[in-house]
Amino acid sequence: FPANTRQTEEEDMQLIQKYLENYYGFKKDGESFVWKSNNAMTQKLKEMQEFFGLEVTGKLDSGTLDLVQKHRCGFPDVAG
Amino acid sequence: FSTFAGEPKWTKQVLTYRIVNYTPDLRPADVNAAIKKALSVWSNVTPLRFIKKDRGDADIMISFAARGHNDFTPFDGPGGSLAHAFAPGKDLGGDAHFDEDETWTKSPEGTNLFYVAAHEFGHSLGLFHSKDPNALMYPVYRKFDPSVLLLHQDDITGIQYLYGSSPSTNNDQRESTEIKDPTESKDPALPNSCSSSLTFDAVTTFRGEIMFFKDKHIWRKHPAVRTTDFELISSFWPQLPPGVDAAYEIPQKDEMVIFKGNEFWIVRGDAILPGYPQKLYTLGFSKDVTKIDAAFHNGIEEKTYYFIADKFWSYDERSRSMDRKSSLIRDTFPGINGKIDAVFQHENFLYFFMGRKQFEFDSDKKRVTRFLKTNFWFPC
Repeated sequence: FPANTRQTEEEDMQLIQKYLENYYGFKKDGESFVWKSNNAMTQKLKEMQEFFGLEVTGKLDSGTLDLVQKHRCGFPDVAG
Repeated sequence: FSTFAGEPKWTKQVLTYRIVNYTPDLRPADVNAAIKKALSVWSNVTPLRFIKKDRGDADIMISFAARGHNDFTPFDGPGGSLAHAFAPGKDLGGDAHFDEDETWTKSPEGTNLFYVAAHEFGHSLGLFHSKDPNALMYPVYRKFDPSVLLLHQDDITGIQYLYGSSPSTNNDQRESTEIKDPTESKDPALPNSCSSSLTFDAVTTFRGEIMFFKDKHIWRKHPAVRTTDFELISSFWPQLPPGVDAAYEIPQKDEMVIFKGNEFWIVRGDAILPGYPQKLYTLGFSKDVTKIDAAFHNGIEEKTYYFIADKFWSYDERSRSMDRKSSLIRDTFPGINGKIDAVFQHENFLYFFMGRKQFEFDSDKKRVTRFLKTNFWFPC
């Protein structure tokens, strides 16, 4: 059977959203999240990828996911 | 590197820190050592100096806590966010919080406290996160390698942008001449801070500390700290001659004025302001005044008092005028009779030094309240 990717995608989504809220000042605006190039979350994801020198795709690729799991300082990366 | 918006930084060079509580993961002595070493990472490359306090308030309050801990930024359990710190400022400003849900270690395994603390104190001093993956101020924790220099050039450039560099040569001198307590030194040429016959050339406050001048040395004492630092005057101000006559601080201007013979210098931090020394008469003294014995500045009256033999003059900073004639010391400061060596103001008291004696004078009650030894302020 194909792996039940639905569950992990959901978890990854929550993980990245929490990360962007904590360190990039992302404010969830209520809309259910859909990958659109211009929406707030994608913009914040690009900001994060740019800060860490990752490929700025705006997508939750493996490099980004890997970085989001790492231990870090609790202070934001962008001025609040 | 980057700084916080508005570039908040400490305006003083001597900062206090206090470890409010301890993690059970390490012995308290190991926590003390890790914190002290993490602060020295920054004091080694700037003029900043850190003094540990064991009680009361301090500029940098250090604590361990889990989850919510009254600063609107709760921790997130094991992993994830390890610690955070706040930009320079009052109250929460400068404070550093460590997540108790981590396993704090003093080895490369687990979460190394020294390494994380050094990063957090970068924030406490005004640095934001760096994009340079080799910099200490990079936000992601990397396995601690004790063989690698902790500060990257990016960190040094950032912190020196805010505070300037350490007076490196003096710092070396300071290292070589900084003796915690001269009573331990075997060199007879060094004055003994606990001798009952100790006298001083001059005494003044200085950025929250008290400075005791003697020949070519100074003792530095923070009122809230037991120990004193003993240093060469030249390790701060190489151009200043030894054996000064008097010194006083104008905190509002962050200036200290130092006198020797008929000349005086004005310093700010470890820099002598340009155009000094100048002659005494430029302050308004008659030309026959060739030296002064002692001086202090009263910040409330905005007046500076200059003592010569058994008399004194006062200079009014507001009207920018010197007394036309002198007054007898004992008339204004009853109980202080004769020539004084040094004087300084601490809280609401004046401390007059005359030979081996020190008189505490209450400025409100206008009388001497205590007779003290000259080494009263030292841990003898």
